[in-house]
Amino acid sequence: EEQVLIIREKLAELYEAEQEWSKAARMLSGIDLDSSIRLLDESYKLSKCVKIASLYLEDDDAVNAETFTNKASFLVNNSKQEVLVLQYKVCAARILDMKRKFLDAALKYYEISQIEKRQIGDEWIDEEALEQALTAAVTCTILAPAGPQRSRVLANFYKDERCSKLKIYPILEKVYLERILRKPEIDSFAEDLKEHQKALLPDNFTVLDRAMIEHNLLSASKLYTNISFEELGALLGIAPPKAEKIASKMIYEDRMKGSIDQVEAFIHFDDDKEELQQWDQHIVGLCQSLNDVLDTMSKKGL
Amino acid sequence: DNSLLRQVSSLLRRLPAIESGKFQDDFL
Amino acid sequence: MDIEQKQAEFIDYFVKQAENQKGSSLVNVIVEATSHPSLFAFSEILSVPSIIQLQGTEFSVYIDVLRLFAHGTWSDYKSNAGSLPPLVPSQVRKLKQLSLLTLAEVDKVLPYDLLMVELDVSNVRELEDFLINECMYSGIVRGKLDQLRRCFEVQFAAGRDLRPGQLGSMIQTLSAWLSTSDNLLVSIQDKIKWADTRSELDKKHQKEIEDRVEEVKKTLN
Repeated sequence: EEQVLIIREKLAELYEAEQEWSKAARMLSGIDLDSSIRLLDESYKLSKCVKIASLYLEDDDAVNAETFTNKASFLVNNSKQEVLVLQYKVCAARILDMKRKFLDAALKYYEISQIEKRQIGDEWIDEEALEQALTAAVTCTILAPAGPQRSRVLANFYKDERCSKLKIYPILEKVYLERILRKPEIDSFAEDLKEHQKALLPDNFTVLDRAMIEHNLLSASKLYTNISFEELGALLGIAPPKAEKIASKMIYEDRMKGSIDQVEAFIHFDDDKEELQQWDQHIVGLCQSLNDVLDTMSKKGL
Repeated sequence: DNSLLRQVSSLLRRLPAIESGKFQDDFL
Repeated sequence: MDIEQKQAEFIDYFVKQAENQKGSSLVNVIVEATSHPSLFAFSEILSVPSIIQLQGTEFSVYIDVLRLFAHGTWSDYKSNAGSLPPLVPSQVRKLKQLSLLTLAEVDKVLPYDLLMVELDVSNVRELEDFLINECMYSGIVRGKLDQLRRCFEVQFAAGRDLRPGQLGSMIQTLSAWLSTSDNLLVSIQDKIKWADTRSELDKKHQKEIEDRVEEVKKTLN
């Protein structure tokens, strides 16, 4: 087994040098990590699992990669090798990202981006890598299904002043402010997306399309009391029946409050807050503005 | 002070704070 | 940050520009100010001496432009277009934004038909895109679009420069507010007093009943 292991590692190195990622991964995955004949120590097993997962991810093969990150998940908690743990976390985030579990992926990327150490073992963590992780976190959040959960994560990122320096910040701000995104903004956001983030879904919309349509629909719900499906389709740039379908799904999943009147072909948006609460809020806002005026007057000695 | 006057002018239009029929029902 | 804070720096900038220029170069300052995307207030610039001195010169028409942006509307411009210089697109957009603020002074529910006439817009989509992108997203108004009732409900609208003679009605409104608020506070005090009195009476009544129950119990025993 010893000789086989060495040959496999050598061959895997050669495949990797040839950028034959999946062949390299398959070569390494032939190593019997659970052999009863020869006990391998846990950190060796962990390093192999992480390595194989990373190689599969180079070929966007999330399924095989996940097999090995799952194996690694039983080993990672006892590991003292911070580099390995970090690599494991990156694999896990990328797999969630590729499986389009965008909100989970965003939180993992964000955790990675918050690493304080700049040197782990003999590995240097450069700012650019952390910035990439932060950008990936923001990107995944924007692609996540629009709703209260995503809004909470967006709020965290919007308040993290590191984000204000990212190229993606302008669109993060608009998404956080629940503003309708126009085509030019969406196109510029799409430029930096990975293939799987622009993949075609069964309903012939891409992952990006769905995310943007849902976001714009939720943004429209903050601007409209009600809207016809005709106009909503025009606003979202899609056929009215499609707009109705997406709206009903979001309402059903409690990601947007409203009701659909199919006879009139209208959607009525409900406010999160009860009318009485809104009334209170408007009066509070009015009193605050009045105080601001009085403060300004006293500052100006009027 | 023009800025203050504009702010007061904007304030004056903030009432009534809400007018919807639904509010009347809820308020009642 | 509210609109007044946002535009304060631009007001200062253009006032200084106007103070340091004379004659024809003031025309550029006026055109630049009335085109600036974040400036919706022009009284301060109007009161700069060098601007006032344009009166009676060949550039006095630019004082009319400033006055139009301080108090006027798109309709005003159209009915005086012959005596005013042509406006560039960014000025047209701003004047329409300012027209919305003037409409919002009169009413909090603005019918689409009125808006489409006043803003020279031909269809609902175009009107709503203007209200969303140029008005709500630029922070000069907050509100809700109601397609069923075809109206725009205004919750907040930034204040425009005061027109001459508007101060009196503002003071009237404020004093009406004051007396209404005083009356409101008085009636709230009365209600609180009434509630206290009632609760005292109820407690006393409750006590009497309990005493009666005790008596009856004793008698029975």
